[in-house]
Amino acid sequence: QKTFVGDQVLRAHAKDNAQLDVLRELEAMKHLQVDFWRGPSRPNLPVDIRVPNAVLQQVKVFLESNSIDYSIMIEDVQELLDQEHQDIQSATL
Amino acid sequence: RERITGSFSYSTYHTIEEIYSWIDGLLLEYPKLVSRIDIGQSYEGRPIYALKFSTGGNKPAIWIDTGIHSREWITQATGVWTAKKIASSYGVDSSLTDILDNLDIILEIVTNPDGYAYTHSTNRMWRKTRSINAGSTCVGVDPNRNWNAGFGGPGSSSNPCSETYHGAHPHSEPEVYSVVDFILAHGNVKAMLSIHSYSQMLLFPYGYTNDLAPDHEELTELAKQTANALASLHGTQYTYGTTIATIYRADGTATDWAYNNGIKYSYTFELRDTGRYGFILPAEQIIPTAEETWLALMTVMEHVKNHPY
Repeated sequence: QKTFVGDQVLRAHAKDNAQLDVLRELEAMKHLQVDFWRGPSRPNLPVDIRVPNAVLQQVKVFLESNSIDYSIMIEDVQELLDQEHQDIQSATL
Repeated sequence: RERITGSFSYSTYHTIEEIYSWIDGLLLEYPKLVSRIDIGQSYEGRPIYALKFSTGGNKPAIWIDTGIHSREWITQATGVWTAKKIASSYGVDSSLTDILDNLDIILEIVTNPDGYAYTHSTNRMWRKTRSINAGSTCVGVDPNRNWNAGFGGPGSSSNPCSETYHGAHPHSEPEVYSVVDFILAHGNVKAMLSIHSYSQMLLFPYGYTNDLAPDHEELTELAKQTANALASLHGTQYTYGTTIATIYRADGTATDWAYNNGIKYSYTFELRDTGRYGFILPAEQIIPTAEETWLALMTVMEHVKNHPY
């Protein structure tokens, strides 16, 4: 089973089309295995990116070096999934 | 058997086996209204079911599907709640009764069964189908880029490892061609409502072109009414518009295919989230989400009933 321990979901805000293009570059970097939950579309819409724990620093540095504002939407994806799993099990019982 | 749907917890997420078993219970509970149509099999051989809510005769129909992207769990859960709501409201709620006296409703709760099973067993974040791609180690096709409407354009990916991989050819996925075959054979579907999450949006054709649909004004006005109805319960705010103008270019989508095949009222819903949880929307939000979505669905369905074409 695939786990998501330490993975975070970052919410990025692109100010303009140039920053959207930078986010599209990030999407194309397949080796990072980032997962765009909400893709770069328009400057006024947030972009949500699930980032594997192993490349968190790399991705944050990439965003910061391109002056793209971001916040952490989900601190640890696995924690939420564990909670979800527990809820399902107790409902089943 | 009646106790099955009565005691079923609508406020939790369920496996595909639980949902399919619950469907059996619903059929027994409402045998005169609800029937199950086996419209095909998934790539891994799971049955694909559509529930038909009908008071008899061959009426024009409204098609609703949930869960084409498997990780969007709130959509399958909303589909289950909605099915029960339709069945239990007939003869009780005058608006819904009037709709069902004039139209059939066909609801596909688990549109991507393999993907959904995979999210429960192996990878909660799986979006695509589970078909094997020749020449690639990456599995699955995005079933909402696989329709024959602008297929293969830049609003989808030709890379099998991408989440928006369009597949080898239009309707390559059994999960897609089962729906296509059913709707074309039916021949009298008047609305197609494809339910996704998250982002809180109501989208309509087109996604693959900036051209406006001939019915653009009517679709926009109905979207506005629908978003207002949805917001009236819990204040959930939706944006609405064409897919390409509201979110981004998307090629090969279900609603564009539906519209191009004569189904005027073609919409994609993007259900809650407020942006705190994404695809891991807490189960406590299932019922509020389904309740507000119901108001939106009723708005569209009433419009379809009142505007035959």
